[in-house]
Amino acid sequence: IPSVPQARKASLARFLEKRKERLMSA
Amino acid sequence: PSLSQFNEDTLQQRLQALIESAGEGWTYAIFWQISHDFESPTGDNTVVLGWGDGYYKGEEDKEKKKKSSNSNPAEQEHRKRVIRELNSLISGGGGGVSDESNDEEVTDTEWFFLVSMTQSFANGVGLPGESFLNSRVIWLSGSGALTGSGCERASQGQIYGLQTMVCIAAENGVVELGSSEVISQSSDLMDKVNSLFNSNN
Repeated sequence: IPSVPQARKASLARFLEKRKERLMSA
Repeated sequence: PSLSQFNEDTLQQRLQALIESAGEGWTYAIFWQISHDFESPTGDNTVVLGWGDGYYKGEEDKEKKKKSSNSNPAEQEHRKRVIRELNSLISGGGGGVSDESNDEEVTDTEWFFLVSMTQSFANGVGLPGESFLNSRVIWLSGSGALTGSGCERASQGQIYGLQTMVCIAAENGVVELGSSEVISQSSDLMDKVNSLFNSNN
């Protein structure tokens, strides 16, 4: 199912980006 | 934007809206989306719940955050290495670029959320599968409830510092919420899931 890895990749990118933001604002 | 991009964006917005409007200390929300496995060995059209999207908010209490990342040094090193590799993968292999977030402790709930992206559940199996099959709400609150549920995902959640796990069945999947705090069952949250994730609202 091609859409599944794509969804995971987008989620992963978002998670890592938000993690950076959280750590910078801490 | 493509339709799939549109769905992805709205799914993220709905998960975020759910957590931000709930007004309680939810750590994350995940949408487990149904898909159909047409290549099932039995030839059946098997329903599988896989990663749709997730929103990780984190723990607000810094003390709790500290406590929830007390894994041993080897485990921390492993987590940091995985985060480094994933960062490099996402940024298109820009290896060597220093990034301070790569060296920060990876908390237990962050790790649990990250590992969840690799998981899927057959209909009726595990916390999300059971919730979807029976179209019901599963609300486990208190670490005893998580370990006593007999469900591997709930036990794992407890090991990684969660004290509340909830699965609410929706039309096309299951909404799962987790928290490192004890949160009592509320119909308000179920109403919110209903209005955000079911089209007949």
